[in-house]
Amino acid sequence: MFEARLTSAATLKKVLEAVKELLNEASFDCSDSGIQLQAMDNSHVSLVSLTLRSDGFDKYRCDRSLTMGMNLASMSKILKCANNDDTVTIKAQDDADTVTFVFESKKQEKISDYEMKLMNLDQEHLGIPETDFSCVIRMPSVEFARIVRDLAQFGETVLICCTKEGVKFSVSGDVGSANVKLAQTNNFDKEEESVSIEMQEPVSLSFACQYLISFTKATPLSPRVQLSMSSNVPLVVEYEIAELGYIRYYLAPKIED
Amino acid sequence: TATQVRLDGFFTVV
Repeated sequence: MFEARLTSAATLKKVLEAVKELLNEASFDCSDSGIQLQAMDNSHVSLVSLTLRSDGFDKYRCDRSLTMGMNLASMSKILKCANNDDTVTIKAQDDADTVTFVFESKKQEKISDYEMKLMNLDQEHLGIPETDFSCVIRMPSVEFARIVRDLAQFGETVLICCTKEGVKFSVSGDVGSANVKLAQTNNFDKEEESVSIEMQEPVSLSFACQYLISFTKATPLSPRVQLSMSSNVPLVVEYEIAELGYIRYYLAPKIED
Repeated sequence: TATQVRLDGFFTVV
């Protein structure tokens, strides 16, 4: 028996919004410790890694580890039927071929359940090596989303250059070029608005704007985002999900011909 | 122009 309950369906809706642009379907691995999802997009350029810890749920029970392959478009249709403040419970029997979502309104006057067929997804698990990153940038997630959206209008590739002074995002295309420089702030009063950089050595890497835009769909999950970069390894874009876990996106760089 | 690299080379299948 598997059962996981969250008092606010809004969180699950935001999690799904954060993954469904990159993935059509995904396996949710459920165990004692929580729910994990790891999948690459179809083109194998980006990878989504989601962890929802069992202690972050209002109720969590997982008698036997199980993998639930879900079509994310179908899951999205179901979650649209929940109000943001509904309690959501995800249920499955051991070895089941369906999963059930139960939505309960705050006053319990409305209870709905939606059963969805599970899929057999033959997804391989990837070992992600631990990396000591040359640069780790922390900034407001809204600011990152804004920069990516603004710059993507002018080109397909963004060059991210990080030094100890700050981080520069640059794009060039048919129209011309655009640069956004963010200096490191020492804004201790408003930590949420600060830009901080931990740098071992400067890094310059190019990435496809289209993927970064997809990653920023996670913005509603967290006020902060962390970008980790080292030369010639994938970028890691991480959003913490308060008291529940995190979503990390890995993006392979673009390399000059 | 820059070429998009795939992730496969960076991670190993476990």
